[in-house]
Amino acid sequence: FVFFPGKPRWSRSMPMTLTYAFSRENMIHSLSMKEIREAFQRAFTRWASVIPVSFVEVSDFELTDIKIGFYNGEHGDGEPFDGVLGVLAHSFSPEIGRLHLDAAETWAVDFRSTTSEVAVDLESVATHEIGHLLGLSHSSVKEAVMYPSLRPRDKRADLNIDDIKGVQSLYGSNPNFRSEWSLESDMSANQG
Amino acid sequence: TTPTLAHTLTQSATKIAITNRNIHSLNNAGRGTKITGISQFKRYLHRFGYLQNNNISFSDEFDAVLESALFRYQRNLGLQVTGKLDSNTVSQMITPRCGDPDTNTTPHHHNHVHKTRLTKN
Repeated sequence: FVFFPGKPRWSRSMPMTLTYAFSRENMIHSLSMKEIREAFQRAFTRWASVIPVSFVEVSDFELTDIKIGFYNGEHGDGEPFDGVLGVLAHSFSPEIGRLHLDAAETWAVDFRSTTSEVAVDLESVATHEIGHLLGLSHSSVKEAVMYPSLRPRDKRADLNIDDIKGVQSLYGSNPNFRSEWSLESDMSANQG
Repeated sequence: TTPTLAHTLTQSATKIAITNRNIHSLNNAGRGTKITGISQFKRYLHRFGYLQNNNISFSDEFDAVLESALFRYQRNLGLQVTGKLDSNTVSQMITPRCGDPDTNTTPHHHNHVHKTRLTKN
């Protein structure tokens, strides 16, 4: 795992709650709002299960910590989107809280309901971008959520041990967190 | 001879335009080779933080700077480190990705992003 230069993180006291909201003006209509909200909810829950940070959706876009929107081309941050495929999304390091997705992509939440060869899994990309918002940069571990690329119709939304160790280095561990990796570690320690 | 890529090359820094029959000429390209279209790989590597260039114009020569950037890119992305535009590397480059640069190679780029956001805020 890799941090951003200077290792920025959200600096509130633990356990912390971060709010997020969707831009009403910058939204896609190929998926329902319910599908989008549920995909993001699952993505946020993954990170919240390993660190003492919780995420709550709010309606006030201006006052929220994390602002989520779908944008086309040039959208004011100097990093224009490039149409179908290429760049899928980008987001910013703590505590900027902006998560932008390319509105031109064929976003999907269930590949069984689309035959498009360029369909991109929204939940996987959301999970990756939330990692950036929390302070993780790109990992060289191909199985990690924070690996920078994702093929169309692929899904990589489950946190890898590399992602978990990285984010826990920034925020500590969720007291309720117990991973398959720690169980394996316990078992081998007991056998030893 | 200078092989020519038989297609219109994209000007986008984030997309690599390539066809199967071009892979061979790129795969054999090494330092000193000139192939039309190499500049798109330089532009891509610059965009994602692997190649420094203040002029933002790129030649089609496979030079030492490109080779060095490829070494870093391949190492960083867990690819076999060849310093060449081999098929695995090109395949990785045409795979959709996150727009954030790979920061551990060029910390200054993200500093720039920080500055931009701070100014806007």
